[in-house]
Amino acid sequence: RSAVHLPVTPSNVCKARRLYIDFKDVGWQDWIIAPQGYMANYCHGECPFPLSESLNGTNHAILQTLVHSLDPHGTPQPCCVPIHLSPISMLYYDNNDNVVLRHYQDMVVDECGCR
Amino acid sequence: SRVEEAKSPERLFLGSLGLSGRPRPAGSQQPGRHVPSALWRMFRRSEGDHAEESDPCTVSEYGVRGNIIRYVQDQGRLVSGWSSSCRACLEKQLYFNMSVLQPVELLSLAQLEITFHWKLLQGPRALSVSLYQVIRATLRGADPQAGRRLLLSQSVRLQHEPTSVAVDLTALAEGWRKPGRNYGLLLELLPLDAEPEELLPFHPGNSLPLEPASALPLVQASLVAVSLNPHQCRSGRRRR
Repeated sequence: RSAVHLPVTPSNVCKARRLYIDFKDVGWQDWIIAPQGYMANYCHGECPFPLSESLNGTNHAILQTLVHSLDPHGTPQPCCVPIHLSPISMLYYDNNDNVVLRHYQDMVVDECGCR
Repeated sequence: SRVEEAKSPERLFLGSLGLSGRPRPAGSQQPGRHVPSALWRMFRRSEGDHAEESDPCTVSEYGVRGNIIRYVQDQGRLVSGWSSSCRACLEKQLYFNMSVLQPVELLSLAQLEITFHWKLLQGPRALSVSLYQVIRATLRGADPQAGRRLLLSQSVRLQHEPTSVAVDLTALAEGWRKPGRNYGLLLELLPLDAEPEELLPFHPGNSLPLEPASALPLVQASLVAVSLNPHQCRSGRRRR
């Protein structure tokens, strides 16, 4: 079978998008002392064939895009997912009135890739 | 109904953050509570320009591994006036609930910080500070010395600003995590360079040569507990 090439505009390609999470929006502003929100970001976009290097695809993802191009209905494109995340610190009161500073890993999406 | 729908994933997420549920709103905290300046400094440093170079699972201020820093509040009561073993002493019970740490957490450091809030009416003064571990509950009438072990004895010069003392209690606090093993601490304070009649301020109802700052407790104690949740601190990651 011949490969099906679907047009993908650059704006549709998998990449990190800006997302600011305001703790007020999730109703946590009353117990989180700081920060009031943070730039969490998210991954969105397509992983088209052929995968370019900038899409950080695994060997598996490269093959999956190839199979997808041959059989778009039977095999989905690889997923656009976070491949590098970083931590943030949060300062809050716990239920025992203690003040807690805690570092949380994997809170900010720095980089996305096709997996 | 959307609120109810959101609660289940919220619980999952809070659980992954090490919380059993939403903590009480900060607005309901006791009056006079504040975020210790040291914690603010650590928080700001973690947000700073050089934060990427530091390890989020090491607390450089204390030189220990950890991703959680708690200021555990003292729940002990002030036994104002005469101590059972020292008539001129001020006696304060200290109690820190270490069950707030999750079993999975590894305690790296427990540092007791005692701050004395006194204004001085005349000249510099010194306090003799004795800190005891309460080993077991003593019965009424029993020798109060028998149920306690001396941890610290030192004199502290009172300044015109709050004076602090720090004591490493890591090993002791680790023991407090076991159920039924925490009888707390006892703090005894004795003014060293005061005449006997000047010691009366510690007895309720007398004049106050050492005037307490009105809005603050005489003695404020916090236990800084640094712990590491190994599930939340994988190696080889760099912070943002």
